[in-house]
Amino acid sequence: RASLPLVINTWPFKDATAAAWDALQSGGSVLDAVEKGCARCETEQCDGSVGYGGSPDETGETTLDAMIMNGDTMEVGAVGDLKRIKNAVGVARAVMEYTSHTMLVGESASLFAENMGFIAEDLTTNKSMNIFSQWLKGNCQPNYRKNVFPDPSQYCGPYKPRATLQPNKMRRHANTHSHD
Amino acid sequence: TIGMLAIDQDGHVAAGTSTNGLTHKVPGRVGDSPIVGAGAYADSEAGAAAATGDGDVMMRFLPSYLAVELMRAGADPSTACKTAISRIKRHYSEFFGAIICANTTGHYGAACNKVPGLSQFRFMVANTESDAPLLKSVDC
Repeated sequence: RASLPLVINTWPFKDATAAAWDALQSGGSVLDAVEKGCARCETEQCDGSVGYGGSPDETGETTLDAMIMNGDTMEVGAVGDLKRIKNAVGVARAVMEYTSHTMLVGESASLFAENMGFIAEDLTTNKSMNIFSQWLKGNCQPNYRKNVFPDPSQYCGPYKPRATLQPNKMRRHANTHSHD
Repeated sequence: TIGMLAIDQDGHVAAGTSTNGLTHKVPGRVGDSPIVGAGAYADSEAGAAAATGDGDVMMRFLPSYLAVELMRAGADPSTACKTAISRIKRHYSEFFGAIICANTTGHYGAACNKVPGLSQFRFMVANTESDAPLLKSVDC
């Protein structure tokens, strides 16, 4: 049986569902519901795959990606490779509401966020630092490099491009603990 | 990653995502989550969808956009989700990924690709059927 209103979200992030549902029930818009639901996961660092202190990159930095879309107007706000700002989905909504762009990325997206009043803070935690240091100790495995030397399946970088490209036989590393 | 869809009783639809992406990614790498039509897509005339998984692969097939367009053409949400997953599977049989779909009547569905470590995909639903959010799951 179908019924409206409806909130649905990936993974068993129950607090996020509840936050979105409460937003709807207290008269908020569907945009408010999605923003509040996703922001709850950013705050709670849902299973380490959302928000600050997770998924450090090859330099140990945590960066965030987020988007929000209004199905009535087809407007979209998105941020990619966002640094130093915890509320990524809030910045995505700011892109939608304070620019006529769709997506801002990287350091410039962070400066835009600061100009719009978002607080700049360190997204690194002891946990993400520990993940990073263990990775370095394990010869930087796994990584997402290919056709470079030294052999990325054995060694850390820095890497240089190989003269010849090998056929794409790369084993993919996304899993329950590391995914988008 | 969280992907979320919301539809109110007047049929307004929104979608959103938030993630910290792949662990040990190359600096500068952006996944599928913020890419419209890949991480999520919403159209109040058809419904919404949101995806999660190996974003480097999934974004190439715009699974959320495909699922919404299939629902616009009359597919139920479960079928739309399954079709979006099988489109990727045709090229990357071992990809790690899942998708949730909802149409404007409040029907919803989900689908996932069965790989080691993902045989069942769990997701959350809140509607007037119950006071508290419900944990749902689909077999991959």
